Amino acid sequence: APPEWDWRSKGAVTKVKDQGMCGSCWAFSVTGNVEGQWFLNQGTLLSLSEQELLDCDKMDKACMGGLPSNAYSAIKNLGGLETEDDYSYRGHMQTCSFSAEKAKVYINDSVELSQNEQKLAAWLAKRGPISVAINAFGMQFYRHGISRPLRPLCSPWLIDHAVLLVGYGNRSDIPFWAIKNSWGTDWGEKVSLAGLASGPPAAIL
Amino acid sequence: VAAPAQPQAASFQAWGPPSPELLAPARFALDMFNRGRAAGTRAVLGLVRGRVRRAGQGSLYSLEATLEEPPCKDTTVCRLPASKKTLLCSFEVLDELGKHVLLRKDCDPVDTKVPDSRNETFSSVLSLLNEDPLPQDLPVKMASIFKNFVITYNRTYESKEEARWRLSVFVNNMVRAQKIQALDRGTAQYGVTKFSDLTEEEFRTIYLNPLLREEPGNKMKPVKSVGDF
Repeated sequence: APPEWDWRSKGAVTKVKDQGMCGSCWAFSVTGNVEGQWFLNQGTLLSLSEQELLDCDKMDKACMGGLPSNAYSAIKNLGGLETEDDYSYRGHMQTCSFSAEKAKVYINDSVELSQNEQKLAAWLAKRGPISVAINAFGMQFYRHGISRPLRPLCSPWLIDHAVLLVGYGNRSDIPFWAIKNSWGTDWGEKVSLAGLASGPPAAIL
Repeated sequence: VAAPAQPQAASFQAWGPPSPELLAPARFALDMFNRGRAAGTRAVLGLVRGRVRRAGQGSLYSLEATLEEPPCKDTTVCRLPASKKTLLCSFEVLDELGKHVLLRKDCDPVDTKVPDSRNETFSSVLSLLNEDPLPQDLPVKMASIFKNFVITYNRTYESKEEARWRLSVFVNNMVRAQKIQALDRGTAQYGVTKFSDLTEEEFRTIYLNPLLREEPGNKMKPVKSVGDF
């Protein structure tokens, strides 16, 4: 893997979105991953619909939570994703109004990546942003910087929030993953990226 | 008698030589402070006060100590000769099964404590929380920070009771944020965010996704390698 990487400055990441008062992080993590894949494979960055997943993904529970792995199979079964503009976000579940004719993107399959961080970094740099789930410990009060909780807090039993890995690197020898969250633009670290006068805020883990 | 389920919060002991209970963590903190210092340049422990909070098999010591730094005449150690100096330090030491971990060290020459410029109001107020007795103007300071929060994030509350409740949640969250700060080993800054008036339960219920922990979900094929399409 290259020493650092950031898809935000390579056009593969849409602006930060806001899930509102709804446990729909899983939908934003998945659309972010598919947005990146569509950009890298088709050359177009489209902002895709989370509301479609809230309404039409019957395996998951909309604002009560969901799993990315279910969401990928729902996207396959539905026949694709509409854009954010065509099927805009409401922040609560409604009747499914997906229309296959309006789907702008589709996926063939989904895979599970290694949990080895070196392999993840290599995959991210070559293949695009990755949907991951983390422990949101401390994120309620996170303002900026590299967050490194004590190891016991990184237990898989405490996973409770899905986000998008958009890059990695290190600052003064502290390695970090850059994550794109879905809590709106008034949360997290605002960064200025090459090419983006003021980049979308993202947290740094 | 079984230990109580909730962590015990002992009150701050008065300044004085370290009490037997505080001696071990105080000495550990001093050793950490002196690590790497040559003989003759090490600081000496002065007065100590502090409190201990117990939870499970661990104890968290919040200490304040004065350290006496010896005069420094050796130009290879300090560029300018320095007379004897007293430092006021605050330490947080975690003791788990006899193993000490220094969670926080904060030392300044006496009377020149400089607040954290980036998060000034937050840390200076929190140090107020640690004072004993609480200063009279603490409510005023808290209220002004809370007011800034309400204006910044355009909060509205249905009633005065609701506002008062939210203020108490806000204050409690500031203490929680400081604890998280103390536990963090990176460069992250924790403090006031748009979620600062939500209880942990509210935040977890509204914004987080417990399903991620509970259900395995649809099984996906593992990717073989980076090159695997």
